[in-house]
Amino acid sequence: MGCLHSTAAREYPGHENPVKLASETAFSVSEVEALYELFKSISCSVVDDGLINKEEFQLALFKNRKKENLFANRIFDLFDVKRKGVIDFGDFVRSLNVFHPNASLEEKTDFTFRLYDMDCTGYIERQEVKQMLIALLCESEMKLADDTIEVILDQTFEDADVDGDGKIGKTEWSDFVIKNPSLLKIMTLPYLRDITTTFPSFVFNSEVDEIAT
Amino acid sequence: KGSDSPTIINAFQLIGMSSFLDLSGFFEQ
Repeated sequence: MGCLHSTAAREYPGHENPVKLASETAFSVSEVEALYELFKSISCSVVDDGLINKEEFQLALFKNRKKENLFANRIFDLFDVKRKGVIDFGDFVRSLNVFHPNASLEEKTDFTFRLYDMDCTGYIERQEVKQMLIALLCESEMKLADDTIEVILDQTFEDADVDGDGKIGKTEWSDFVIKNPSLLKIMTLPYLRDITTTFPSFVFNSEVDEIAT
Repeated sequence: KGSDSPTIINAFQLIGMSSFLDLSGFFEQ
């Protein structure tokens, strides 16, 4: 958790207080302030309204605002916690927090479940997995025979869909992830542990005095 | 800590290879 001994945190009009955000995440106050610098630069890249829209999100991630992709859209939707079509600073920090090395496995497991439950039915369905698999194959220009794709899906559901109802529920997903921990690898960005030294380009001098524990 | 189940590669391992799930780009402003 962010640890703070301070009397003077910055305020960002229209955005959540960095001390509050630090108290709810693994980021320290100065790291939240550094993330605000990053957020500012992304949120003004197309429309300077203090919010990140989908175009700005894609531009920041891929340096290409036209790069439509199934996964990129889904990640944006998950960052857009308030379902407003834009990401505000609080959404941005809390969503990135899930990728922090110190975030709990439960949070990471839940995020991946929602990522793959594209239709928000409460289940990861075979058709969704197939759609994502095909998207991945197209992206990487890998070619697999249709039969091979079905075999992979059969095997995946045999392993994960324990009750055999043709879809993967949340508990089934948790159990599957415990048996296959590498599935959460995409959910940890190691450099979030110390963003202020790893990415000095968007760090400024914090007004907050912090003592790490 | 367990290692992954010794089955053939599962669909989610493949899906996790998507570059669109890598958020590193955010920090390369």
